[in-house]
Amino acid sequence: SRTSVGDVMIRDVVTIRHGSSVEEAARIMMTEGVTHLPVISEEGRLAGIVTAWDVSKAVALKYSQLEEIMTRDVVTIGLGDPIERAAKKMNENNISALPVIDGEQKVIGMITSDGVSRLVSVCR
Amino acid sequence: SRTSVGDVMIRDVVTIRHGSSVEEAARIMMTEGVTHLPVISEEGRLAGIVTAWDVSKAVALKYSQLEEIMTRDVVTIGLGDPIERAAKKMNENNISALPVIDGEQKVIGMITSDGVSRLVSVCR
Ligand SMILES: C[S@@+](CC[C@H](N)C(=O)[O-])C[C@H]1O[C@@H](n2cnc3c(N)ncnc32)[C@H](O)[C@@H]1O
Ligand SMILES: C[S@@+](CC[C@H](N)C(=O)[O-])C[C@H]1O[C@@H](n2cnc3c(N)ncnc32)[C@H](O)[C@@H]1O
Repeated sequence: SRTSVGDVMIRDVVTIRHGSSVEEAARIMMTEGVTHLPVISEEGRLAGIVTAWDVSKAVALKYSQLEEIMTRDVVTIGLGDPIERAAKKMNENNISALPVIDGEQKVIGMITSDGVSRLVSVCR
Repeated sequence: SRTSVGDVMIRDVVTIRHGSSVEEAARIMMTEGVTHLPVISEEGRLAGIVTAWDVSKAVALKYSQLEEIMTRDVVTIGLGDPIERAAKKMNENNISALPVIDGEQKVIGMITSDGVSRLVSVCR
């Protein structure tokens, strides 16, 4: 299909600052109703990602700092990439969200398996 | 399309017993790599659902019992329902998983937006 990541992605991405606590991440997820937070460095670049699953892991292992649970090596996608490529990347890595980044590692959007699944509910 | 819920659902569903703690839910999600746990009563019937998002909420609000965070009114789907109906139900309720139940409220499978998204990565 000719649907691109830019057609489906969330544009107002909720993020968290590098160096925050697990409790802060939990509070943001609760108030914003989101399960994935890109972690942003002081210069405004993508530094990692933390999800509700990571917060849950912190409960099991009694961790309190974001550093201890965030994933640094983030799988991302480009604005112009076809939606099938995003779905494939999420499936291959067993993840449910991909930050969309520009040429300077800045987060310009987020695509989730929820967003891709919604396409199926309207197109077939 | 003629893809049914039964064609795509997870059959080995990881669940949790009613009356468990938040920490127990977190431990199961970590070791099993899942983010959604149907809560099962002593008679083996669906009593609720708890997700990594709920565990994250428990961190923000300092809750420790499953009772305090689980959702009792569960949105479910039938084995023979078309996949589009599952995608629509998840989208309308802003949820990422639906337990598949039989006529006696027993959980026989689980369909997730990840599973639906995977269809897009292979079929289009
Ligand atoms: C393996 S997934 C399983 C649970 C669920 N599918 C999810 O995405 O949260 C959980 C792990 O994937 C990581 N993760 C989520 N999105 C990611 C992404 N775009 N790039 C790298 N890691 C990611 C999280 O930090 C977490 O440690
Ligand atoms: C509104 S969703 C938002 C986060 C994410 N999309 C998810 O599904 O976890 C989170 C809430 O939905 C609830 N939930 C998840 N799956 C559900 C289902 N099949 N039926 C009813 N509630 C569900 C969870 O218990 C949690 O309180």
